[in-house]
Amino acid sequence: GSKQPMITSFFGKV
Amino acid sequence: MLELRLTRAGLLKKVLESIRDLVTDANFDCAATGCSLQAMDSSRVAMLSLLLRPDGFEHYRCDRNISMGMNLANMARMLRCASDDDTVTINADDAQDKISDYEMKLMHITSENLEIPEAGYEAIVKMPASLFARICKDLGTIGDTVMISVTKEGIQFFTRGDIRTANIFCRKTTPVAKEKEAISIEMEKPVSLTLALRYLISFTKATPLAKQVTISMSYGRPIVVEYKMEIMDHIRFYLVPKVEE
Repeated sequence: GSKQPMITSFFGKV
Repeated sequence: MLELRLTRAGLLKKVLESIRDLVTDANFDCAATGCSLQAMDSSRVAMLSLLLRPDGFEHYRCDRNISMGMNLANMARMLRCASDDDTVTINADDAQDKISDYEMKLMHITSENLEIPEAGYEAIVKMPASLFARICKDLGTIGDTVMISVTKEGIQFFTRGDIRTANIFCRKTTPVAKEKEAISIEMEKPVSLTLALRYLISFTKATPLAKQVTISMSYGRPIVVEYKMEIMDHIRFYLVPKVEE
């Protein structure tokens, strides 16, 4: 199976 | 005071139709440099970033930065009252919490804006937006994830369903190909990402806005699907690739 990471783990909060 | 006037409501209608399924509520951040909107989808797996530049408007006045929280479905419904070549004006006083003419209620949305690093990409593919949309739609009838692989020969889309698999290979065109059929590839090294098709299909709702779509990929990073609008600027969609367990 494959996991779906979230976008917040790639782009930091401003 | 904010006063925006757009001669062709049709463009704004298409923009809203292309984002309203992905994001429900979002802040339009207006400044002298233009109107931008950045929002994640509810599952926080995809994100969109929209920029509407002042020179795309017939009249653009923004005295001070203003952020308007809107429900995009309401805004899309409101804009349906305008025909494509109607002029649409958006006014918002600093104090008020509505935009005039349609008295649409603004909302206070706490949105966390994300910093998007302007990183380089291992592969950048430009292809006809309608071709990309058709491939995503067709593959969506077979599987729910697609492996997009870029080599110097072209871009390949592979999906596996429970009854069949599909493999579509789009060869890079020669430089003489007409703009609207051209498939060009800039590549540092071959890259392949596995992505959820339902988000890509949602992104392709922006197809009416641009002839071409630019797909930027780096291993292990969100894919960027960008539609450049001739004068307004761009809509960029970001989607995190799936990772093998």
